[in-house]
Amino acid sequence: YGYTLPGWRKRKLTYRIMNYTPDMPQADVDQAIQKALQLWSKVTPLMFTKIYKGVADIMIAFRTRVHGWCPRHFDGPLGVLGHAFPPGRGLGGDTHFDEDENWTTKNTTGFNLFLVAAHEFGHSLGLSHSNDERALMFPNYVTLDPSKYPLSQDDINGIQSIYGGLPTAPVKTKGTNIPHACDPNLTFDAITTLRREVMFFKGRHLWRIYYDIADVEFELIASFWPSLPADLQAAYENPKDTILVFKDENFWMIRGYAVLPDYPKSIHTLGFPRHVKKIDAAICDRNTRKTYFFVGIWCWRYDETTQAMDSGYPQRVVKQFPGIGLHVDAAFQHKGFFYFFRGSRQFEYDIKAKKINRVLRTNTWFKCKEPLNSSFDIKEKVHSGGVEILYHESLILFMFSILYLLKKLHSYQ
Amino acid sequence: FPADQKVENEENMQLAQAYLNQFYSTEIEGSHLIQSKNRSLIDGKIQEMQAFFGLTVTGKLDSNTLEIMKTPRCGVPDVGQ
Repeated sequence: YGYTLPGWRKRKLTYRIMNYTPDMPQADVDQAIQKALQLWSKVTPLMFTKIYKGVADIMIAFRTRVHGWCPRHFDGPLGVLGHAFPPGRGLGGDTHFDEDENWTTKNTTGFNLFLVAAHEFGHSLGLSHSNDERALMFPNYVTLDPSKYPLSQDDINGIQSIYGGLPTAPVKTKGTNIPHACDPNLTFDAITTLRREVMFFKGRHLWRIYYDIADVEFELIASFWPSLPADLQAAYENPKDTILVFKDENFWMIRGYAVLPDYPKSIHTLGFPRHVKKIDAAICDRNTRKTYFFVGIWCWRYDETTQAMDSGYPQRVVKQFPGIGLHVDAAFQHKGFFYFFRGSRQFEYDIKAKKINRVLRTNTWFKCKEPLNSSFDIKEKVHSGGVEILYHESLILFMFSILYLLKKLHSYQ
Repeated sequence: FPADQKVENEENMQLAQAYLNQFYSTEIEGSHLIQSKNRSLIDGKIQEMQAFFGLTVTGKLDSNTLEIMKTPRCGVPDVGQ
């Protein structure tokens, strides 16, 4: 990496979008610019505020060819895509994009505004080009998998050599707690199926179980989807092989291991009224292709085929699912049953009979030894960041012992 | 029909001159009369560019160098002033 010192002398910077490209909706431009600035603010003490009039530190504009007093010119389609000026007064910090390019945020033809803006803002903050091909500050445009985090270690080292790292914040106890699979008081933030797996979300972690395999894997959410926040609140798999995860008023759409571009989106785009600020749980009934969203004691029903909320909702949860009266933390469907989770209890629900079949501990899916106690009485083996539960190995050993004894008895007879 | 090698080379050289003017600062004039004088300057700038991009430093306009030059990029020079 390369940089110019001293960078900006202040840490709170303003930006203003002077005009918009006709290639994209304005909201998409706003979002691309905001996301691009956030990339840098997440690894430095810098903060960015958008202003709508007057002179901002970073003035952003779409221009063509020779433009105003700018000493650098654009060259029509292709060639130069954008340029930006290092920190300082006047043109300092300003960022221009060549309007003769085709701008987009979709993964189609054209140049991804988010990526180009993120690169140019690197210049606005004082970085020059890097000759590390993996760096965002490499001068040539490279399309990037939208799920991939665009900053390389080289970029982070570069920007932190000017501004330092993030200010040290008091450690949040919740963030450092590692949940235990067999804790009898275990609760979940959200649960979803994903093809032949079930994923149980808790804080920054998740457990994965497979229908056909006994193993339980324990991973950081960020190891699959670095751009997702911790403490998700709801998740479900829709009939189009996509999972949706929710936190506060936002949701993300995930296909396989890629978070789709243009997310997060507001939950209100799904048809929720403005007063709904978060979703507690979600579950899609694969047979009817209807998704139930749980918000407190209310539930909404969403038609996955028409992509709209069903009329007549919200209804009280207890009316829709007799026996499930209070709020729901998480839910998923397996072999025709709905499994609702509240606190440390799990309700196996027969959706045809509309009644609770069984009440279970939350962690029955993790094959913990019974009776459960807080001392975490199963063997856990930690390797490569995962926890493998060895219950089945013990079971197999036990069965072999019985077989051996039977064989001995038989030989004596 | 084979491409006219001479025309192609001239086009490539024009592209390289425009590229080097834009990103490696020193203005290089394109006139035929002073082309030979510029030659070593162009070679030096090509070498600088090849070193920055981790290419084999030859000072010659080979296919890898041209490919990098043709790729869309940021309009900020690679060298600080």
